[in-house]
Amino acid sequence: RRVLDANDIMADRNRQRFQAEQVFVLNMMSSPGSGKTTTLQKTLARLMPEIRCAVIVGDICTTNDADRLAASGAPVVQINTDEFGGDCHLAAHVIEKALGGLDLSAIDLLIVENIGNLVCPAEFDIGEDARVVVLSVTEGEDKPAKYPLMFRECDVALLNKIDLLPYLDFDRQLAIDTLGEIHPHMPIFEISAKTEAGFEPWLAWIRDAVRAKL
Amino acid sequence: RRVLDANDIMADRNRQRFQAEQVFVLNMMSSPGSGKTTTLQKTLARLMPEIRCAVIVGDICTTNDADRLAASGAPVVQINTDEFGGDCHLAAHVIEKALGGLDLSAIDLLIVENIGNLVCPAEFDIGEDARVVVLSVTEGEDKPAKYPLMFRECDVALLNKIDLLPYLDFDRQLAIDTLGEIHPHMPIFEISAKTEAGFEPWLAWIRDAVRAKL
Ligand SMILES: Nc1nc2c(ncn2[C@@H]2O[C@H](COP(=O)(O)OP(=O)(O)OP(=O)(O)O)[C@@H](O)[C@H]2O)c(=O)[nH]1
Ligand SMILES: Nc1nc2c(ncn2[C@@H]2O[C@H](COP(=O)(O)OP(=O)(O)OP(=O)(O)O)[C@@H](O)[C@H]2O)c(=O)[nH]1
Ligand SMILES: [Mg+2]
Ligand SMILES: [Mg+2]
Repeated sequence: RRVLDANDIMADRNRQRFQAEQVFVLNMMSSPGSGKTTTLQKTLARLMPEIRCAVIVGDICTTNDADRLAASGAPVVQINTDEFGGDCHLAAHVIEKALGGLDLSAIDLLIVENIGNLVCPAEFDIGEDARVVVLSVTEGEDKPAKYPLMFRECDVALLNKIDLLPYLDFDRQLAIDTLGEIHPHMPIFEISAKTEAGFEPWLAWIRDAVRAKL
Repeated sequence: RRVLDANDIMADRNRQRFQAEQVFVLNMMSSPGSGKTTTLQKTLARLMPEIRCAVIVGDICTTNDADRLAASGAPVVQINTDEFGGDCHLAAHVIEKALGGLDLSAIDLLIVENIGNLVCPAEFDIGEDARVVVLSVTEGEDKPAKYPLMFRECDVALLNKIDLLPYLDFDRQLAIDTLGEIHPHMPIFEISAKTEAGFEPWLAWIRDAVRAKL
């Protein structure tokens, strides 16, 4: 895994910089369309201005997500991987480059919205303090069993779009049990990014994590 | 792109074999949980025994999908990529290996359910005759714009889970218009794998495609 070694070195460099600047960095991953951006829009609106937030958002192309997030007032940097080969994940060196667009001394919380992909992003350390995986209940309860690396490598899981549960055949208990087998004691927050149901425990987890680093 | 060259050679070998055995091969791709397996369960039930079907299904791990599909009576081969590195896509050589488990002389239609990933699988020719991308309306109307390669490289799009439209803010016209920009004249079938709404035109497309090859 030569490629990952070079990435690990750069990730550690990023991590040292975040430590020196006292910035808590959260790497957010999921399948395409699980609700990362929608969750971030609502999260930023609830955390700011108490917590000084910024976002780096990765996509193959378009600035759709950055435009949506910029409306929060937080500084946002968009990375488009189609400009350098169409990578399906964010690696540490592209995060390092994106930092050039941010003033880390004015930030408490940097959230990286990774590219929608439930496989490769989990393999790349970018220097983050914690990782959160978003699983939409519309995707089915079997995703943790079928894509275990992502759920093993993340620190927190958000079970999103719970407002749709009345219209789905989603087996919530099986999803929770499977997550528990793959990653014992992983905190799971059941939320709706649309209605903001379940947001308080998720926001409390972020506030605690940011405070612990500052 | 050294890796893809070796893959293209193997894909052509597969394609020649499928031609000699008169098997129409369909490569089905999507994000995780868009409804590939559910769509296939309903599709196989409607096409068999008139059309002799078989399936190769790829996942990182578990045999969940193969078990669900085997109930149709069609021969099913499960590929688990965690046995050889956890690849996020199916390449031509693993399809070639999986063919060892099938009697191609007894098959008219071979469907390959690829690994849930809206990026990498579109880059790997496996020797198929056609490709179909499944987009769930729960993922949002912006996926074609944000993940254009997949939608450009596929021959048909299935807009799935339309039974959920009454509960979503999905902009159907924007999704259709964006698909038209990225891939002019791409056939788009709006379906529900749950209720089988919209299935007839999709089944007719398959029957015509299989008949054209035999
Ligand atoms: N009903 C419902 N819809 C949601 C919720 N969260 C997001 N959505 C919808 O899901 C679709 C995708 O949401 P996004 O926030 O763009 O998803 P994403 O994970 O950022 O997508 P990518 O960045 O492309 O991977 C949009 O149509 C949203 O309106 C939710 O909690 N409930
Ligand atoms: N409401 C509704 N749910 C659907 C439909 N199609 C699939 N589902 C649900 O969506 C979830 C995922 O469906 P699957 O068929 O397993 O999806 P998949 O694309 O094969 O998933 P992977 O193989 O893991 O990528 C399950 O909970 C299904 O019940 C549909 O048309 N309508
Ligand atoms: Mg997004
Ligand atoms: Mg499946």
